[in-house]
Amino acid sequence: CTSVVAEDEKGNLLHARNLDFGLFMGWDMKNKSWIITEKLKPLVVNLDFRRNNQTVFKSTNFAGYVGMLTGIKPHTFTLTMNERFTLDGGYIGILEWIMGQRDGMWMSFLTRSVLENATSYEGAKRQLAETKMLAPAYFILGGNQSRQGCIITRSRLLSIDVLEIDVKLGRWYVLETNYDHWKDPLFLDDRRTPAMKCMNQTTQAKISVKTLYDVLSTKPVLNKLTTYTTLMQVSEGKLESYIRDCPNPCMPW
Amino acid sequence: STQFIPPYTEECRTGMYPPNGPTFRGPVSWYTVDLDSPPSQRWTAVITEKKQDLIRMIQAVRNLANAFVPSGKLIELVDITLPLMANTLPSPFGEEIKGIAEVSGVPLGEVVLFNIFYEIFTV
Repeated sequence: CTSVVAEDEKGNLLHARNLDFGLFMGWDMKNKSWIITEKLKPLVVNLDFRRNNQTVFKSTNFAGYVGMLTGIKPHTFTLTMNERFTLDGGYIGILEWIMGQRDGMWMSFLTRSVLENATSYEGAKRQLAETKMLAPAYFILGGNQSRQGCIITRSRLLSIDVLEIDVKLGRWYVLETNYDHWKDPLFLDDRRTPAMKCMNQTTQAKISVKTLYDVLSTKPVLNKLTTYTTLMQVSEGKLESYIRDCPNPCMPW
Repeated sequence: STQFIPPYTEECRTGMYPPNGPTFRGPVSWYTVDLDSPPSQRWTAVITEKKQDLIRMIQAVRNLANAFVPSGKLIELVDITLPLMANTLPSPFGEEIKGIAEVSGVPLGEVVLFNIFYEIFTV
């Protein structure tokens, strides 16, 4: 996965993501594609969660999955999550759960409850940073005013790091793939470098939904695991998603 | 231009929006989830329409599991133990997952597996 929150020169926050999933879950030699990835693509849906006939939040989901991986609380905040791999992983959280220790939150149920109940960027950030979880994760959060964009690097128990947008430091976007931002990504899976190269080439002056889509359409940011691309504009309360393909030659991940 | 050796890094794309061409498979449909309705009924509209796709995706996961454990014991374990897990999930998620299993006809354990896959997959 690749998630990015960017602030344009007018102080608008834009949030975009590629959802990549299905690694090592069966490779279709004939079609040069991942079996599960291809089965997930027809399940991609946009959802408008309503209460009293008012939109509470909107999301892009796989039908049948009740948690959230990509969502927007219109005019308030935007949220995506990317997978994080550590030895202290979800299987430990599941074992604790089975043994009856149930004070942790399942990752996608946490994101769902944040989108449903948080009423501000700061409130959402606090919940995502402080709630004990069953598995580690990266939460990428965008707000509705200048400098409100961050990557929260989570272990099961702690918030290890929060990297914020800081335009004064020249950091007008934050971008996360699936590696801690203070470490180099695995050389076999470096989607961060090409993505940042294209963001820097775009420049803050020209960042928009269109140019974010360009960045997420550039191989290997776009790869054989990419199921959908979502573009979100918090100030307009807008979410749009597109099902993707990656024509050969294309990286398997 | 694309380099023809891995990782096939391209020059930064431009002009890809609005989505078109070989990297664009199609748009995504919108559905409403009514949070005022009972959790077990919230997903009925979505699942009724996506039922076959969900069944195909679950079957692909089953095939994968059976490739690892040809005896079928792994799927059996999922179908026996994970429904118990559904009762331990916080509300409203457990009820929503049961509603999805009901509407789709997919065994409850396999819908639970789909929904906790993130934690399991970190294995």
